[in-house]
Amino acid sequence: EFILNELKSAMGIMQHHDAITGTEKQHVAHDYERILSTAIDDALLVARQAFNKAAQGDSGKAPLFSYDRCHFNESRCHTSETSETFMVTVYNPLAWGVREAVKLPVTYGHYEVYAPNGDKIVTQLVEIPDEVKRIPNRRSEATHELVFIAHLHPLGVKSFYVKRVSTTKRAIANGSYLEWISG
Amino acid sequence: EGVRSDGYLDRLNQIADVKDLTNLGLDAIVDEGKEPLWEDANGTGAAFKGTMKKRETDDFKISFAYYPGCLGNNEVPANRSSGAYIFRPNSTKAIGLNVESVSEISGDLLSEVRTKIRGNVLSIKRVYKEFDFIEHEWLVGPISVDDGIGKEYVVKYQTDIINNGEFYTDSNGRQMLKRKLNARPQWNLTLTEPVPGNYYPVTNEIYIENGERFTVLTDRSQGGTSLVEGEVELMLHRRLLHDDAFGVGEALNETVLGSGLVVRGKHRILRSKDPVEIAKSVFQMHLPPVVFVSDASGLSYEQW
Repeated sequence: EFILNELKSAMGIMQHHDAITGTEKQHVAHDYERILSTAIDDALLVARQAFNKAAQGDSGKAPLFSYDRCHFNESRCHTSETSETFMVTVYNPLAWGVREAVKLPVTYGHYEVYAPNGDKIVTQLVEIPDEVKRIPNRRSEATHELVFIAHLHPLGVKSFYVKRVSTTKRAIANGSYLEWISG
Repeated sequence: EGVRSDGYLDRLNQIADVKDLTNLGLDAIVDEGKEPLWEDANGTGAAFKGTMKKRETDDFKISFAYYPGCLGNNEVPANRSSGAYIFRPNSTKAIGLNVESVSEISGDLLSEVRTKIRGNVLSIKRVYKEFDFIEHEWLVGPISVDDGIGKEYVVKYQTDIINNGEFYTDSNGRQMLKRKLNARPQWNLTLTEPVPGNYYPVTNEIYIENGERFTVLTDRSQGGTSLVEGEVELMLHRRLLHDDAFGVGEALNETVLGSGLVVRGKHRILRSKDPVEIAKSVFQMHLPPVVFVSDASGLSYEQW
């Protein structure tokens, strides 16, 4: 509870009109980033414990999964970029069913994604634009985004299994790439 | 593959030929070469045109521009600088940004057109096979201020809708309010700032209508307006070099590693008039699914 209170407290501070609009001094902006970032990192502890508890049941075994913080706004995620197999857990906070595109930063390769019922689902590998790769201070090996559509129940959680199959196959990115370069 | 040219007309013809390669509901993203794919004449900015097979009326252009920031000594309102609190361009006409290159991606789930635009702007217009909306992903920055001029970047959606100077924005996420160009409902208005005086807060949604409707949903609060008939304009990013004397005491000039910030976001474009569908889309923009990624090394598919 005290960990979640830290995030609640940080979110309270972020309601200030300067934090919302960005009219604070620069050093205050950096302080807001520090407060919020620390609170989010700490709150992930709770998510890790909750998911491991759900995954293990009463077996009492050591934790199976670690949940790292992904930076989807920069198309980077250490786990999906470096792991041969990883799990994607998606929670729908809305009270109605939604379909949403999930995009996972990955390195070039061939991937298979399995839905909770065990079926392999359709995916598409889309190259990350150079402009994103050049974002200052972005540290990532990701070259592509693996896209699939998640069908989510109201307030539901679904788990997808992703497996990297090959790294050498040519023409893995399914889809046509056409480029025109201006004179 | 292999379709390249340096010539403008060649390019148009080739793009028209290429349309069959798109295997989604996106009807070629170009319109059979009847209209220019992009235009850069008159400094009005770069644009490309899109049509969707499902809805023939999904026809609009996207262009980008920037307003140069005003510079003054802040002693009287007429000398106010554009700054953190104040949007005050030194011109009523935004400076258009031309297209540098266009590329297209098409696959099993989505098709997209990526337009690289002068001034560090990337525009991606995306259509999903499963969804009815058009997604416009934009990436702006770092904004160059090497010329000593602060800049405020906007995106313009140009449609054929005759909206008679009227547009609608949400009231801090509550009801939609009608806005009228150069007018206020309660008093006679004379605007000294014709552009900012017509800007309104857009927390979720801005739309224009006249029989048909063109709605843009934002993923964050932005400023928006409709200065030209059939057009929706939203401000995306700002980098300014002077304080506006409203208290912050600094110019809005944030940097990372010495260069300006890059902002990346999405707009969702809807043509539906169904209020339930639109309201749901608004919620889905603001409360998207939460995605956790965890390493599963040592966990086989069977074990999972």
